Amino acid sequence: MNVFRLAGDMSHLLAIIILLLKIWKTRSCAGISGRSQLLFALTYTARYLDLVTNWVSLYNTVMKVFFIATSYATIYLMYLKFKATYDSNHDTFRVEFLLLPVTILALVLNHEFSFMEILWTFSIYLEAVAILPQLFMVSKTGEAESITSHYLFALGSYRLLYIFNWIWRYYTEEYYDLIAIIAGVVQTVLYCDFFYLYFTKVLKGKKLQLPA
Amino acid sequence: PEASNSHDEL
Repeated sequence: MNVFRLAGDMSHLLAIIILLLKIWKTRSCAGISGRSQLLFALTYTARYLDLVTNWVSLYNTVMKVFFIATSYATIYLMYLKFKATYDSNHDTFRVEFLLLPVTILALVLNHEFSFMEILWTFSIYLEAVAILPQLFMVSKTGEAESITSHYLFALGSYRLLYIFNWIWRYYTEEYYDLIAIIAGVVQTVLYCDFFYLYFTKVLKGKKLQLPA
Repeated sequence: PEASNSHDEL
């Protein structure tokens, strides 16, 4: 464990808590993409099945349980409890265009052709693109609430911090995992224009407005 | 060494 990975996990944790608070406090999931949340739940389910097979640490287990539990809780809130506030008209990104290539890539490009390893690889590739429906929805609605912007900033920062973690681990432990690194870079690059808008607008108190 | 298949990261 290093400071970058811990900061990344905390940023990820913060993002999920911000999202849950936003939905719970405002009793609305307006502006949030349910499709992205479904992809995240699928990502963590596929990646954390090893919860039952191999023990890494208490921290690792607690965080995995938390990420799985909160991803399903978010889906429950969006598709059941506050279903009436779910903006399905703007949440229209074709997720099959993500799932198919990611599945094929996981079958072709992996460290080992085993069930668990392919699930892990699938989850790494899927996580890289899982935010696309959300970013697409923000571009379609042309704006996002500030709280949603903070959620996206924390979520985007998590994998950016992981990149620093991988650099750190490469130089200190000579450890690297190209699949995780390349997917993590792609994932972070997808946030770039959002990060730009976040720093130039949201942090100056303006609403996140995208040029429609 | 390249990553073993036991993934210790979240």
